[in-house]
Amino acid sequence: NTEQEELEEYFKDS
Amino acid sequence: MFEARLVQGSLLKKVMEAIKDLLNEASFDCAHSGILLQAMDNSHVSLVSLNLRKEGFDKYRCDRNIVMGMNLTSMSKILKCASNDDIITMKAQDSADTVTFVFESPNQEKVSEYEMKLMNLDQDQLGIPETEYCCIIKLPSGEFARICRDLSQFGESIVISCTKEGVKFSAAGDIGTANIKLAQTGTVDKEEDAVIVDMQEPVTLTFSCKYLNMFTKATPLSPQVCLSMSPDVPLVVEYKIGEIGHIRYYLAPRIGD
Repeated sequence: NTEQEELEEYFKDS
Repeated sequence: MFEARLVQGSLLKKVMEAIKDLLNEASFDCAHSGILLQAMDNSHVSLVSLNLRKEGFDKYRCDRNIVMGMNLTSMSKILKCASNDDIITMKAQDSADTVTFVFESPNQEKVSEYEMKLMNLDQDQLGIPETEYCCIIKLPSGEFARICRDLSQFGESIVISCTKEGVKFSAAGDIGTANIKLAQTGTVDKEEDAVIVDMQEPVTLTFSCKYLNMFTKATPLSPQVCLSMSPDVPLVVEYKIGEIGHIRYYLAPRIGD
């Protein structure tokens, strides 16, 4: 699921 | 020793209603400054961030930081045993494996104590980046809940489009299409009835109806909700929790709709 990946990436990048 | 006493115990009951459908379990990080909870929902599609400041409690003591992993289904069962006008206290010893909930009736004639086992949760440390949002929309929370509910009859997604004129919510599906436009309000008697749009750039994004509807479970916490949007970053749906803190939900935009 791409939305899941986007969200995880957004919060992990910080 | 950790102890947090809230005269307006109903707020804690409402917080539980606002998170229990999204999270099965979560860690409550208790520190000197207050209580924080940050967790991805069960399907990792949204993130819940809860902040309860110590100043909002009638009594707050936290000698050393503790992380309390709680099963929210169990916690919800326990909080259902509290009446709406009960005073609620949460307390735990520093290295305890249980948390105690104390419910006092306003006249102190009934005092109930419930002890719940804590869990060891291995949760990812997540950081929420500082983001400048292109559009910040404030609207009555009941109105937002109504829009999400009404549009969910049309499709699985809601398109939120914000311009300087106002905000438009749309959905499309087998039965047809739906469009709801809210204009910025002029002067209103009550601040909570206002629709306020603070826009730097117009933004249009698509979100899952199911999740927006789950976020609206927080409606009883606050008469207003704040939506923050920028292209390609998660939407933030924020409800204030009285004077005590806030709950924020983050939801990634739908891709390829």
